[in-house]
Amino acid sequence: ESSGAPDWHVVSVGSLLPSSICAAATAASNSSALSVVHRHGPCSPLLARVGGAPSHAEILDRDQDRVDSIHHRHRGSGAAPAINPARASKGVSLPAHRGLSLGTGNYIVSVGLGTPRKDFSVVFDTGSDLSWVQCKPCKDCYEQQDPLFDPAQSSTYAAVPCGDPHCRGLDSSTCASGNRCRYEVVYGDQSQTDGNLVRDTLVLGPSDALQGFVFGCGDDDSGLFGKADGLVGLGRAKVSLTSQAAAKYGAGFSYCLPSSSSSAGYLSLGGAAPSNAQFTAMVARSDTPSFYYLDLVAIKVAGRTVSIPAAVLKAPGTVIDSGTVITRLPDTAYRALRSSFAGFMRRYKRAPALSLLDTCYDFTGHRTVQIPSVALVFSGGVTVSLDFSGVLYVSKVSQACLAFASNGDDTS
Amino acid sequence: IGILGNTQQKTFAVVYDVANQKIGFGAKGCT
Repeated sequence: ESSGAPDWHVVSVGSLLPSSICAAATAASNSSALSVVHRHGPCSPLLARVGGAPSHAEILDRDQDRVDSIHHRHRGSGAAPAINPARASKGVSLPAHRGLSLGTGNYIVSVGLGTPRKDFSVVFDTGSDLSWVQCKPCKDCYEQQDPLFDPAQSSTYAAVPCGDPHCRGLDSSTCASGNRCRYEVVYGDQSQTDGNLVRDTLVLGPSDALQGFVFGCGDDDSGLFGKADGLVGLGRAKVSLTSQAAAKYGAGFSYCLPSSSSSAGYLSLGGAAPSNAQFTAMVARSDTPSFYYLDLVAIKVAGRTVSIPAAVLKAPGTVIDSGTVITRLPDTAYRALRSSFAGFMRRYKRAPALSLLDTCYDFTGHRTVQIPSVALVFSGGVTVSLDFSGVLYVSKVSQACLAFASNGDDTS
Repeated sequence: IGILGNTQQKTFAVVYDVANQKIGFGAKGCT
């Protein structure tokens, strides 16, 4: 193949499951790089909730909420979604905006805020724009990992006034007493954050500071945030971290998500691309300006192109998202991929489906397994041969599933 | 629309070149 990638992955069954011990090394290769870890793995700074991390089935079920909210935003439905009355009453003065569901497969980074710096563990999300943390004084905050951010203790804190372009540019904002800009984000799973839009110094890595970073100071927050201290938005809008950091670091960012929840990756603003990176066109759509789109044009299994009509992939487009766990394909494309993959896997015993994953295998009794490679081909001929960790979702040795799912049909 | 999820992005350096409107993938990006 043009990528030079092997057509098969040969993997020891003993290495399929992540370690329960964090094996993360120091991640930062430059001063603005942040270490990225899985929210529910042993490297996460967030304490496990009561009863431990969610099950794989729970993670995948919640993933569908995230996908549903992406589709909802893409369709641009004019009708306001139904809001839980209990939640709606909290943000009565603000127009509720339905955002993305958070999902539970999110990754965590640590950032510093204020002067002197205080550290916070926040979800990172390429599908939304506004960054926020919970702040003092708090009317109604959920329990989080670290002490709340206290603006009174920071010498560089300032409120953002109502006339500020960042305030006027928000999807949902109002002007409160004292010329304070109030924001609200209602996520697709009904999680919600309300608070003041503020500015303070953001510290990335050991010491690299971004002065005057605009973010939300949440004081009325609830939902499925776990113990995260907040969220950092990496979407395309002007208020996102990546947009605000562009003047200092350049208009771009990169990240690497680790192969296992027991190891670490990185998030880096600016900086040079790795020399082996292959580039495809980024596509923008005015109806969903926060999302990053690209053009997926073909799929290969074991080096052979799967038979999928070009229009099936090309017409709807593809969003790349850090917060969705499992790649979704148009139904025709998924069925073709599944058929091809299963054809190469006939030597293995089938296992029951796992939530939305319907092509699963039982590797019990095998020392090694041989899995066909899966490659995604993007416009321009860029062929990305997935790592083994991107082909199978392994809940246990007796249930390893093709890590793709259908959107249900080709048009929804 | 299709969605490229984070499982499939694992171990790649995913580069968002906003200035040039390109997205890049570099294999073995975490090491």
